[in-house]
Amino acid sequence: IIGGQRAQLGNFPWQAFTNIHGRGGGALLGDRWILTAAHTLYPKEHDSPNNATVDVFLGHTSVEEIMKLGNHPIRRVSIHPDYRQDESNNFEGDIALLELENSVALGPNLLPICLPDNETFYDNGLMGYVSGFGITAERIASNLRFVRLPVARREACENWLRGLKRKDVFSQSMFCAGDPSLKQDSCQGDSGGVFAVRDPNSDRWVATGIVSWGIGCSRGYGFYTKLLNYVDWIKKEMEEE
Amino acid sequence: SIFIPQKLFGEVTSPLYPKPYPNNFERTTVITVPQGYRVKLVFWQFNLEPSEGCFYDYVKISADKKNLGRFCGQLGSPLGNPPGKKEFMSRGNKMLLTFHTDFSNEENGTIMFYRGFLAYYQAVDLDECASQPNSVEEDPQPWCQHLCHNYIGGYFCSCHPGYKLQTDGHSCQAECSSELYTEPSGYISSLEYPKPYPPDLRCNYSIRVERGLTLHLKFLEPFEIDDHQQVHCPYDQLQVYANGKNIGEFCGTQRPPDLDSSSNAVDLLFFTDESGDSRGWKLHYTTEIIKCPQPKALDEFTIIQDLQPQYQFRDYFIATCKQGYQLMEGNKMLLSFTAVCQDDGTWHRAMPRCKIKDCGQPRSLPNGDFKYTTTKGVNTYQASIQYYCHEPYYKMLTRAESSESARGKYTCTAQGIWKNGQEGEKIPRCLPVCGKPVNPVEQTQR
Repeated sequence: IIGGQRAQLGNFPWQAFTNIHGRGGGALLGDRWILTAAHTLYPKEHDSPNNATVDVFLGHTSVEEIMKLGNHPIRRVSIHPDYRQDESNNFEGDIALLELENSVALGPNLLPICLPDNETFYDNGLMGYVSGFGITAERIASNLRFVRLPVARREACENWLRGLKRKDVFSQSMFCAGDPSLKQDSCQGDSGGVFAVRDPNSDRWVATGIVSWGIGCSRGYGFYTKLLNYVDWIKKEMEEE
Repeated sequence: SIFIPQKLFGEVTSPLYPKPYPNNFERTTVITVPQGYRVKLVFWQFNLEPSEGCFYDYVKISADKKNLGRFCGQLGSPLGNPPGKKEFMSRGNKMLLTFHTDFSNEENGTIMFYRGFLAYYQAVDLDECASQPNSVEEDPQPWCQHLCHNYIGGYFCSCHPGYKLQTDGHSCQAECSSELYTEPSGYISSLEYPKPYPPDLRCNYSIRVERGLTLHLKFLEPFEIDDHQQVHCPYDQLQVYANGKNIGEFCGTQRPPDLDSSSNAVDLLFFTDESGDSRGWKLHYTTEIIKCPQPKALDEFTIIQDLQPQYQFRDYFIATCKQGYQLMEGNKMLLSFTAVCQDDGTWHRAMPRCKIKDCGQPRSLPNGDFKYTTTKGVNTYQASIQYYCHEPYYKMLTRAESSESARGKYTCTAQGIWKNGQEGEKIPRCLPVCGKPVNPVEQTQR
C-alpha cells in the first residue's frame, strides 16, 4: 500500500493475510470462504511446480499477531476457469476462492464483507479503500495498511496504457482506480485483497474488486478484478459446497 | 284260514269279487302287519245277504281274542248289520276276518246275487308307551321301568338320571358314579327325589363349565339326609368339592347355604349306607361370568378409554396418556397399552403410568445459543427456549414468512420434539453478517 496509513483493529476485519508463492491478501466471505486473486495461487511466469502450501491467516492487523493466531487450513481451492496462468499480459479471471476446512468464529476483528449487486458501485470517481500487507515505502509491511482511491474512467486507463505502449488486457471484467497524479496506490503483496466501498444506503461495506495488476506502483492506475461480473460464479462455487 | 304275508297295507275281498260270491263258503283271513304296528281295517264295499242277526251270510271281525262284530247287509241299508264306515283296530299286529255264506241266497222265491265285500287294511303304529300292561296277554311285552319312547314301528326305554338301563332294555338300576353336567345351569338331585334315595350309593356328580365362569349352588326344599345328633354325618354324606378342594359336607334336614364355588369345576359326592328313608336333596346350579377389578389409573395423566361399569372375563380396556405424556410400563416406553380380563379374575397386565414427555437437551446452535423462556434446565412438555445468534456478527436465518415473535422460539411438543411453529424441528441458522465492521475506518484530517 503506497501513500496510505496503518489500519486499526476492526477497520478491515475481512482482511486475510496469505503466504503462498509469497505474500498476498484476501477477503473473508461468509464464515469459511476466502476471496483472493488467482495469480497468488498460480503466478504467471512461474517455472517451479504449483505445489506451494497455502497459508491463510485471519483476525489481526499485525503480521506477527495474525500469525500467532494460527493458520486456517484449506479444504479446497477453486480457480476461475477464465484465468490463464500462461498468459503474462492477461489477468482475465484473476479470481479464486479458498474454502476453509473449518468455519471461523466471527468477532470484532473477523467479519466478512459483502458482494456487489449493481453497477453503481463502479461509478467514475466513487471512492473505495484498498487494504493489504504489501510493500509500503519500499519496505515489506509488518502491519495492515490502507489507502483510499477513486474509481477511474475506463477510457483514461486505456489511454494511459496505450501511452505506455502496453499490450496488457484490460477487459470488461476489470476496472481501474487511482490516478497518475496520485501517489496512493496498491502494490506487490496487496494482491488478492479487495477494493472495498461503503454503501451509504445499506451502511454496509461491499467488495467491488480484487487487487490484480498494475504497471509498477504509485503515480499510475491500478487494475482490479470487477467482482460484479463474478458474483454468480462465487455463489455457484459456494452453493456446491 | 289263509295267512296274508306281513305287509303294511293291503285289501281283503270276498271270493270272486266283484262277481257274486258262492254259497256254502267259509274262509278266515289272518291279516298280519309287522311287530310294533296295529291293523286298521275299513270296508269300502259291502253287499251281503241281510238276515236277522246275520244268521245266514256274514263277515266276522276279531282281534286280540276279542270279537269286534258280525256284519251282513249292504252299506247304507238298515237291513242286516252293515259295518258302515267303522274303522276296526286291533291292539296287536293281527286281525282275523271270517267270511261265511250259507247254502242259498233266495228271497221270496227269487235267487238273489250278492257281490260280497272289499275291505282295505293298513298298519298303524302301535304306541307301546301309551298302552297299559296286561298280565294275561299271550305275548307279554315288558314295559319300561322308567321312561318309554315310542317311534313308528317300535319303542325303546331309558332311565332317569342316576340310573342305567339294563341289558333287558326295560329295567333301570341305580348308576350315578360319573354323572357329568356341562350346561351353564341345571338341576341335580339324589335318586328318586323327593322319594327316599336308594341305599348303598356311591354317586359322583361333576359340573364342568367353560373357564371364565364361576358356579353357584342353591339347595332346594326339602333337604333330608340321614344324620346323627352327636356325630357329624356318620351314615349318609353329601360332600361338595370346588376345583378339588372340599367346601362342605352336609347332612340332616337343614338346607345348606347357597354356595359360591369361585370355580368352574364342582364335584358332588353322595354316599349312602345300607338303610334309611330320607328324601334326599336337590339343587339348582347357575353360572356367572368371572369379573375383574375395576381398572383405576395410577396418576392423573392416564386415560382409560371407554371406561365400563364392570369388566368380565375376556373384556379388555385400553389406556392412553394425556397429550404431552408418555405411557410407561416400569422403565419401558410403550406405544400402546391393552389389558385383558383373565379367567381367574385378574388383568393380564398391570396398569401403566404416564410420564411427562421430555424433549431432552436442546441442540446447540452454531454461532449462537439459547435461553429458557420457561424454567431453566427443564426440557419437558411445554417447556420453551429462545435461540439467538451472536449478534452483530451473526444474524438468524428464518423463513421469509416467519413472524418476528416466533423467530427462534422452540417449544417441547407432545411428540417429545423441540419444534418451532414455522421451522418445524430444524433449528435455525446463524449466518455471518457482511460489511459491518465494528470499528470502520474514519479519517479526520482532510
